[in-house]
Parts: sequence; C-alpha cells; structure tokens
Amino acid sequence: MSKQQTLGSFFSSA
Amino acid sequence: MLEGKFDEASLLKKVIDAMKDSVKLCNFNCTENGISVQAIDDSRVLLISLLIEAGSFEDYRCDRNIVLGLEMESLNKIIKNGNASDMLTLVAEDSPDALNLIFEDKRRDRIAEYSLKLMDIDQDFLKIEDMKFDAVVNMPSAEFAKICRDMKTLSESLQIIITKDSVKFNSEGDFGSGSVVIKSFTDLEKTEESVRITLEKPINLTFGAKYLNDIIKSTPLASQVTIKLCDKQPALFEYQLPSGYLRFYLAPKFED
Repeated sequence: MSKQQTLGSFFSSA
Repeated sequence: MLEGKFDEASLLKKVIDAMKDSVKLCNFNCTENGISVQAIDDSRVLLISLLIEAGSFEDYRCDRNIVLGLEMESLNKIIKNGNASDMLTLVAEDSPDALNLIFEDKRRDRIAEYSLKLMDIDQDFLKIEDMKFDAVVNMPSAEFAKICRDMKTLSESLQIIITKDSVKFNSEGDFGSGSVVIKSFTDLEKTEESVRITLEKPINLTFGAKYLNDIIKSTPLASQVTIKLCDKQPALFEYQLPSGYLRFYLAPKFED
C-alpha cells in the first residue's frame, strides 16, 4: 500500500 | 513603500484563485525585484512557490523589503470585487498595517479602493535546493487539467508513467480503472498545443489526485504546464507568468 509522503522528508527547514 | 500597478487585475485574480484553496495564510515578500511567496498546505504535501517579477507590472517600485501577511480568503473576496480588465495598483507603506488595492476602470472614471488588514504570520520556510529531474514534460495545461479531473472520478491516486515518447496517466479505482496516454507532438502553428517529453530515466510515480486537482486551478494562467519528475522525489508543476512563475512541489506516494 503506497503512503502519502510529506515534503519534510525531502526538504529541510531554512 | 510598495507601489505595484498591474495593467489588468486579471493576473492577480488568477494567481489568488489558483492558490486560495491550498493555503490559507501567506507572507507576500516584496522586494525591488518583485513579489514572492512560499507557502505550504496544512498537510505539508504541497508547496507553492510564486514569483511575480517587476516585469509583470506596468509600474513597480519597492524601496524597502516589505512582508505582507495575507489571509487568502479575505484577499480573494476583495480581488473578486474588481473587474478583470481594471488596472490594479497595490500600495503598502514601509511598515504597513494594511494593503491597499485600487481598481481603476480604463473606460470610465471609476476608482474602487479597498484596504486589507495584514496579519503576522509565523511561517516556516523549506529550503529547496537545485533539484535534478529524470523527466520533463511540457504539455497543454487544459489537457493536463482534464486528465486530472477525469482520473479523479475513479481513484484518489493518479499514477504517472513516462517512457521514451509517451506519458501514461493511470487510475485504478474500486469500481474500475482508466488511463490516458499522450505522445510527443509538435504543432508548429499552435505551439501551445505541443507535447514535449525529455527523458533521462523512465518514471513511474503516484500522486494524490486531490492535490493535482488543486494544482490545475492554475490552468487559466498559462497555456502550457511543465511537469518535472524524479523517482521518489517531489514533482514540480510550473505555470509561467508573463514575468515570473507559479510552481507547485508535490510529494509523491510510495511504499516506505
């Protein structure tokens, strides 16, 4: 089952 | 002081219309180069990056950097009061409490002026490095919008599969499934109808249909959309403005 990823897993907070 | 005059209110109307259902509060950062926004939706799946360069305005000046914290629904209410063909001027002082919006009818002497209260918005900012993409698709934005709408009737997920010279949009639902395949195509007379696929590696990615159907609210902004994809990375959907862009970064779905 595919899971919706969030952007926090790919981009870091500035 | 900020003073930005659009020849037509339609550009900002379309931009706000494209953003307002995804993000509620936005900081509009005004500099001498133009106005930019980065905003993330509540579920942190979709990021909007807007740049309206000074060149998109008829006249533009911004002496000092100003942040305008705006509630999108309120801004939209005011923006809707102006006619698309009106000239629209945005005015804000250096440390503003409000954004003034002035709509001027070009044919008649009618001037409508609104003031929108600003908010202090504490927004976190994501650093987006230069991303590398394995596939880039340029296609008519209206066609992309129709595919996203049609496929959403079947499933809450939309799979995008790219091989050599075709893009397949695939939807597997409870009651049935559907797919649309589009191929590279060059229309020399109507270049906006063309489909261009640049591929380094084949792509098979799945996205939430709900988010794609928010992104396609940008369709009136540009005749073409650019879709940039990389395996297991957020996709980039870009609509060009006369000078600037509206971009959406969308996190994919995959098995952990």
